[in-house]
Amino acid sequence: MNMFRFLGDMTHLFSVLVLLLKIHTIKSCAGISLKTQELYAIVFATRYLDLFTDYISLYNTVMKLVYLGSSLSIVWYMRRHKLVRRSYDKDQDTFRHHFLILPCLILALLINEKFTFMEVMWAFSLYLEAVAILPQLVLLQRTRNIDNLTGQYVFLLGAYRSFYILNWIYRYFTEVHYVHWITWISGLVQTLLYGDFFYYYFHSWKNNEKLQLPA
Amino acid sequence: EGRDLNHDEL
Repeated sequence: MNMFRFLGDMTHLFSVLVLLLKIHTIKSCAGISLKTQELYAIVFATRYLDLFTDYISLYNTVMKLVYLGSSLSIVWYMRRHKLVRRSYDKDQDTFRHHFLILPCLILALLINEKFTFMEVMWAFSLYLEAVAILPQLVLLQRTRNIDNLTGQYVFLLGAYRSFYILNWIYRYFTEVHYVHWITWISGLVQTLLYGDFFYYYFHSWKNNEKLQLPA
Repeated sequence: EGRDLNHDEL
């Protein structure tokens, strides 16, 4: 495993854990989109079906379980915990996230590396992950401010995306037969969505303003 | 139905 891949996994891990620990500690999820969190839980659940069929390494298995457990915990906190639930910006978090799922499923049925249940689910999870941040971006745009919680969260997710792209470039040049077009293209789309966010984040930070995304 | 494609990334 190369350093880019490891750093990508770690920033991804921290993004989820930091969010979970903060929600647990401050008993608030203000500014966090439940829609995005539910989509991530679906992404992990559909991608890691191979937990039951394939063993890659202890590292892979443990990381998969931690990602699954922490993302499901976040959803549980936001939906069920009586204090956290109260801080959820329900009226602002209006993105119709269910409408993202069907197109991703259709796309996965059409474009996959192999037409098997596991591979279609794998492709579905990649397509869904690419767009899962959209409800969060819409919520940021609505509330027009970014606090430390959401700022760090999206920053860590962005770092994760960047490291994974470096990992793919590194592996392409150092390994034979390492070609994953579906992963690369959906990963690139996802990173571009973050890039859009970063542009406005840094712009507002430079001007010392509250974050304001274009309507 | 095992996975014969090598998806070793997370």
